[in-house]
Amino acid sequence: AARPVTVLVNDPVSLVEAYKARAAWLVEAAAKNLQAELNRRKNKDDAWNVTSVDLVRATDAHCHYVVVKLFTAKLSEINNAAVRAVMTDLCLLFALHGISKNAGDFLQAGILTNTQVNQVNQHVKELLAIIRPNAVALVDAFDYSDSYLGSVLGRYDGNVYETMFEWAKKSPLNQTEVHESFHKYLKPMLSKL
Amino acid sequence: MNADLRRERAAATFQPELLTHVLDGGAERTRRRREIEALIANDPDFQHEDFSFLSRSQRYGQAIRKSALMVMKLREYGIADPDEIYLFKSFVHHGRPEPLDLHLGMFLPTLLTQATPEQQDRFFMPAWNLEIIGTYAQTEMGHGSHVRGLETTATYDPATQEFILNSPTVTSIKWWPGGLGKTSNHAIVLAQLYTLGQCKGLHAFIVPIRELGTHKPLPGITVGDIGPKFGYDEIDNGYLKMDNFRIPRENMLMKYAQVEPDGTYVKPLSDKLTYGTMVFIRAHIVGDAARALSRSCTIAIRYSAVRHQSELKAGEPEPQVLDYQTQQYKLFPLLGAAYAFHFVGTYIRDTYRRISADIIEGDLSELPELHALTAGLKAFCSWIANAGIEECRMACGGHGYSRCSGLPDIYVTFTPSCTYEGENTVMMLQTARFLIKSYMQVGSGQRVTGTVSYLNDLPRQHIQPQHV
Repeated sequence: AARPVTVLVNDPVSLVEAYKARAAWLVEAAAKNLQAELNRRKNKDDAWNVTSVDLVRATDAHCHYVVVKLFTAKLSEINNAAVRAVMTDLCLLFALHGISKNAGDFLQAGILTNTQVNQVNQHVKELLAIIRPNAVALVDAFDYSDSYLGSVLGRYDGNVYETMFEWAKKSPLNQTEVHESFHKYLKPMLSKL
Repeated sequence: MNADLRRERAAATFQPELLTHVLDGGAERTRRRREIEALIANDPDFQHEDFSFLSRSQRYGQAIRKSALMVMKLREYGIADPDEIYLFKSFVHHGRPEPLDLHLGMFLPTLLTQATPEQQDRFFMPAWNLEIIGTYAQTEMGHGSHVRGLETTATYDPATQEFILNSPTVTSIKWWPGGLGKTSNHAIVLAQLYTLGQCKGLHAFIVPIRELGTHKPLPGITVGDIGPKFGYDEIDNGYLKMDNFRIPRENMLMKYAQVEPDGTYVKPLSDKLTYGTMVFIRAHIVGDAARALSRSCTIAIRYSAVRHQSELKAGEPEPQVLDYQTQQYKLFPLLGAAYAFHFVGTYIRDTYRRISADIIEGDLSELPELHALTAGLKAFCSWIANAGIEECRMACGGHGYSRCSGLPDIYVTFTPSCTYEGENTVMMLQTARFLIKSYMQVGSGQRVTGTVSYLNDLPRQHIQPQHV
C-alpha cells in the first residue's frame, strides 16, 4: 500500500514528515547501494568504503530529521502565544531553508514536486521579512552579558564605534607614539637613501 | 543606547525575557544563572587584561590563575551541582577553554563512571581537591578517531602485579590532551591491554605523570606542551611518552573489565562502555555548538542593526544592513539553527543522563542508539555551527576580521570540536553503521525503536509527491 507524504509548507509537523521521508529514502538508498557493492565485490570493507559517501548523506539526513523534529516538538511546550508564534516562524524558516538547500533529495525521492520546491523557496523569503522585526529581540533572548559575549560589535548598547576606537588604543603597538623599530630600522635605512 | 537598537527592541512582538526562560528551562534557572554570573562579574579577583593583547604564555598564565581561583571560590560559595559548576566555569573564562577543562570534564567523570568504589575512594577526593590534576590521554600522534588503532601498550606482569606502560613508536606518543603539557600530574591513559600473552583491546589506566609536590615528570615519563595552535591559547595541550613505566594493577579502571591478580581477564558487559566518557563529551558538544552559534548570531545581528551601508533606494539615507534580504538570508537560518541546536543539546544531555542511569542498573539496551545519536548529532551540529560562525564573521564586513568583534576567538575555540572526540566524517559513518543495522533488522522482520523507528514503515512506504 502506498503511503504518500503530503507536505504543507506552513506546518512544522508536516515538514518533520517530509524530513522523515527523506531520511528513510536515503538510508534505504545507501543500504541498497551497499548491498549491490557487496554482491559485486564480496569484500565487506571495500564495499563499505565505496558506499561511504552515500552513508554519510544518509546520516546527515537522519540527523537533520532528528533536529527538525526536536525543534518542532519544543514549540508545543511554549505557553506564551507571542513567543510561540515567533518561534514557530523561526522553526519553519530553519526547516524550509534545509529543504531548499537539499531540494535535490526531496525531488529525487518524490517527496516534493518542482512546484512545491518553488513554494518552499518563496516561503523562505517571506519568512525572512516576517522574522526581521524580531531579529534583535531573538538574539537578546540568549541573554549573553557583554562580558561573556566579548564583542565590541555585539555590545548590548550598540555603542560600537566609540568602543572600537578605545579598544584599538590599547594595542601594545600604541604604547609609544613612535615605535622603537623606527629608530632601529627605518631611520638608518632612510639616512642611507 | 544606540538609537537603532532601541527602536528594534521597541518594535519586537514578544518579550525576550520569556524566551530566555524557555532556553534556561524556567524562570528560576534564569535567576540562578544570572546570580552566578554576578558573583564573578563583581569579584575583582577575576578581572584581567583583554586577552587579545596578551601572548600565548600570558594567556595560559592568566587562565591557570583564574582556574585555581575558581576552584577556591566554588568551595567558598558552596557550588557543587555539576550544571552550576559548568556555568561558573564558563563565566569565569568567558566561554573560553581553560587548563582544567579535561580535569573537570573528563578526568572526574571517568572516575565516577569507570572506577570501582575502591578506586573512587583512592582517587576521587584527591582529584576533587586538586591534589591530583588529571587529563584524558587517548589520541596519539599517529592515531585519532579510530581508537582500535591506538598503539600504546599496557602489559600486565603477574609477578609484580603491575602494568608496564609503553609508547612503542613515535606515532604512539600521546598528543593533544588538554592540560597534559604543564598542568596535570595524572592522566587517564587509553592503552592496548596485554595479559597472559594476549591482547584484550583498549582499556583505561590511571597513570601518575608528575611527582606530587615538585611537579617534576616521573622517571620513564616524557611530557610537555605541543606548541601554538589555531586557537586554544589558554590550554597546554600536551605530549606524553612512556618508557617501561610501571603502575599498580589497581590503577586499571576496573568497574567493567578487570584483570585479576594472576592475570586472568574478565570481560566487560559491552566494549562500548570503555568509551562512555567520549559519549558524554559528544553529547556536550551539541550544546557547545548552540552556544557558539548563538553568540555569533548575537554579534552579527546586533551589528547588522547598528551598521548602515550603501543605498536600497536612490537618494535615501543608508539603510541598516539588516534590511538587506541577502543579509537576512545569511543570518536568520543560522539563528534558527542556534535555537534548534539548543533544544537538541538539552535533549541529548537529558537522554545521556537517562541512559547512563539505566546502564548503572545493568540495562544496556539503549547504549547502541545513544552511541550512534551522539556521534551523528555531534558531527551534524558542529559542522553547521563551524561554517555558521564564519558566515557571521563575514556578515560583519571588515570589522568581523578584528579580534574585537569576538568572532575570530569564537571560531578558533569552537572549530576543534569538528575533530576532537571523533572526527566528524568518522562520526557520521559510525551513525551510518547503526542506521544500516537497523534497516537490516527491519528487513528481517524485526521492529526497531527510538529515532530510527521510521524505518519500520519502509517496506510499506512508496513516497509519492502530493500537491499542496
